[in-house]
Amino acid sequence: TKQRFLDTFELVNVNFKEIFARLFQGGKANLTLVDKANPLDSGIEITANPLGKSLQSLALMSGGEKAMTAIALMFAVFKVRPSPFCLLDEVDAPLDEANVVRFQEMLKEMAVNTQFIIITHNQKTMSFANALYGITMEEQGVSKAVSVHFN
Amino acid sequence: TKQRFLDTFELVNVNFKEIFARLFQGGKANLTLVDKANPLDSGIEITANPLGKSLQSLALMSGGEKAMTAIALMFAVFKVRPSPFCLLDEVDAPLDEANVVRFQEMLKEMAVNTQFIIITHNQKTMSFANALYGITMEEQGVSKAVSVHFN
Amino acid sequence: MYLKNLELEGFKSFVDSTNLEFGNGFTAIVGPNGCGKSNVSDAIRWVIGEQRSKTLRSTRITDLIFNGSSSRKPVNRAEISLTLSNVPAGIRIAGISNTAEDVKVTRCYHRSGESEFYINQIPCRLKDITDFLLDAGISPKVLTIIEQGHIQDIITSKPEERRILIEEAA
Amino acid sequence: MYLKNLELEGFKSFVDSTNLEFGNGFTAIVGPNGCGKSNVSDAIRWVIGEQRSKTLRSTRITDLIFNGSSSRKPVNRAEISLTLSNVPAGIRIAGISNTAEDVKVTRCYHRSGESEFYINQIPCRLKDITDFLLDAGISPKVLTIIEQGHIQDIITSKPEERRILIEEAA
Ligand SMILES: Nc1ncnc2c1ncn2[C@@H]1O[C@H](COP(=O)(O)OP(=O)(O)OP(=O)(O)O)[C@@H](O)[C@H]1O
Ligand SMILES: Nc1ncnc2c1ncn2[C@@H]1O[C@H](COP(=O)(O)OP(=O)(O)OP(=O)(O)O)[C@@H](O)[C@H]1O
Ligand SMILES: [Mg+2]
Ligand SMILES: [Mg+2]
Repeated sequence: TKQRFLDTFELVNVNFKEIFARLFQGGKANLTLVDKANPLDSGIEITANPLGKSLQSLALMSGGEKAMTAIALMFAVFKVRPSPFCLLDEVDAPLDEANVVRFQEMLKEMAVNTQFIIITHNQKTMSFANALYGITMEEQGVSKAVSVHFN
Repeated sequence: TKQRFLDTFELVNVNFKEIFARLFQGGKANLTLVDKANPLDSGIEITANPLGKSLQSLALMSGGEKAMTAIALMFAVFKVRPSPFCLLDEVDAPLDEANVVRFQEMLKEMAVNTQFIIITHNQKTMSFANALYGITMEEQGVSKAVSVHFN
Repeated sequence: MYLKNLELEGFKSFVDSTNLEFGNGFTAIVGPNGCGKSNVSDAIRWVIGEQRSKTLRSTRITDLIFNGSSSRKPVNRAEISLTLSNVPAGIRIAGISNTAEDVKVTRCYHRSGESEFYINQIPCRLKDITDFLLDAGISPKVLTIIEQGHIQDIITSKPEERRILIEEAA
Repeated sequence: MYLKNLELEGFKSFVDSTNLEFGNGFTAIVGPNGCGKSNVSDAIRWVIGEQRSKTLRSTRITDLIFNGSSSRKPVNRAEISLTLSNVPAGIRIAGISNTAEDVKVTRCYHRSGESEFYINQIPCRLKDITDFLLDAGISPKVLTIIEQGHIQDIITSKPEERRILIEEAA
């Protein structure tokens, strides 16, 4: 299974580079094994460089850049092994409008193999959805759901 | 100075209750001294109950409710001793549109005694501002500022 | 396989019996602050086996049961049922024959402290539920649910934690 | 008293000399993800005396100096100047006579490790800057700057930390 781990790691890494470059319209990203001699026990380091920026630690990235990088890694794993469903709670909160669109366009493609449920306040995100569930509290402290379907 | 601490605490508490009730259109909030016998060394507990909801721990509050409660406490302290200026970085990210408006309307009042600088992606927040500073990166990796003034 | 519906009763702010049906596409859940959206996320995490109170934003397990409002008394039981559709044949389901295509897992907690677990209405243990879900590719450990404010965790986490992602995908 | 302007040079993504002028009202700073808005916040926190690298999102102090881009080489010095206007008379300013109404504090860091501090262009120590700002009601400890993603800290923090808020207000 060491070989299987390495194969999976390589696949996820290839996906990560490609998805990162797409979400950031360029730029380079990489996953590396901390301890190459012992892959099954090794941690995984991430390097990520948005387009035109120099190599620097992840800590310096902006709120929106960190969110997009995390999304890129999540999609990279899903392309190898899609989760049956995936619920995302307000992951679009730190994103500017252009990034919300890039994220949503990619999500629509991933949605072929994974059912996505997204909790959001963002109008743009809502416009990409197939269906909308509204949650309300008409009666104080009591949640109620109203479903709105569209294509 | 023990008396001064207690007086300040009482003032902040009265403000907190009032501002919370305004931001939540009702509801009850309270600050309590953990160790009433030793106020100068005591920690401060917060209880906060949005309108119509039962008494429960702060942990159960929603993302937006926690942000509004934090804003209420911040304003409560500012009413006692206004900071000369205050910079808020994307504090409106978890708020729905109605809460952004309530927050901004209160901020305009507080802005009489405190200069506010708000970093935001939110169109509604921008509409409340007196002036706008746009930051761009036309040249990759290099920040540049463009000022837009309006009343 | 996909999540067909989620039934909630007595769980956090969902005191009344509520049935959320999800199509096999991309659904957005919307509503004002504090109306209960993240509680839906907590419900799914709880029924698929999440045990840690902190990650369900509760300090005690009884925080999961509806504890009243200005117009309602508290109740004494929280119940969540999650139905998966198009379940592949051959997944072990604790000795329950997988004849139907839909599999419903149910988790119940009483204020008195008792827990109940069911698969397709038949009593079972929590382990039976988590074993079945693991075979189906669902677990609290993988990227099934990203909590509010936690999207950055994947990249701020320790290198060892990221290895788990690759292990689960392998 | 208010923040009149902020000058940045060589600080994080602000390699070119930049002067931000803030009116005494309510200013919004906007722009796409990663363009440098929070770097402005870091600049203010740093010049008013923030020492902890972690809160400036850096791992080493040299992270604060512009470290290059695809079109620019790194530079060797970061400098931030903050000008306060309408400074009340009588605030101690390290033996520098407060004749003008504006007080400008400057902090400089060289890649070689040297730091420089100035008040109204006159060299001083960091302590002179922080003492002056403390008298003026500004410090990294009070609610002057709320970092991105940290608004909830006030209510999730320990009870002892909240007491500091009251102490500073008293
Ligand atoms: N056991 C419980 N009984 C009754 N109400 C509860 C219980 N647990 C949580 N709540 C209430 O549920 C509300 C939180 O709901 P939730 O976190 O789902 O909101 P949300 O829709 O995600 O909001 P936001 O957009 O701000 O994130 C809180 O107001 C809380 O008081
Ligand atoms: N020392 C440095 N040299 C060059 N660039 C730097 C340096 N430190 C940080 N940066 C860059 O600054 C950018 C981050 O800027 P900042 O956090 O201000 O963005 P932001 O406008 O707040 O974005 P968001 O809306 O996503 O929060 C990162 O892309 C980072 O690479
Ligand atoms: Mg929520
Ligand atoms: Mg930012």
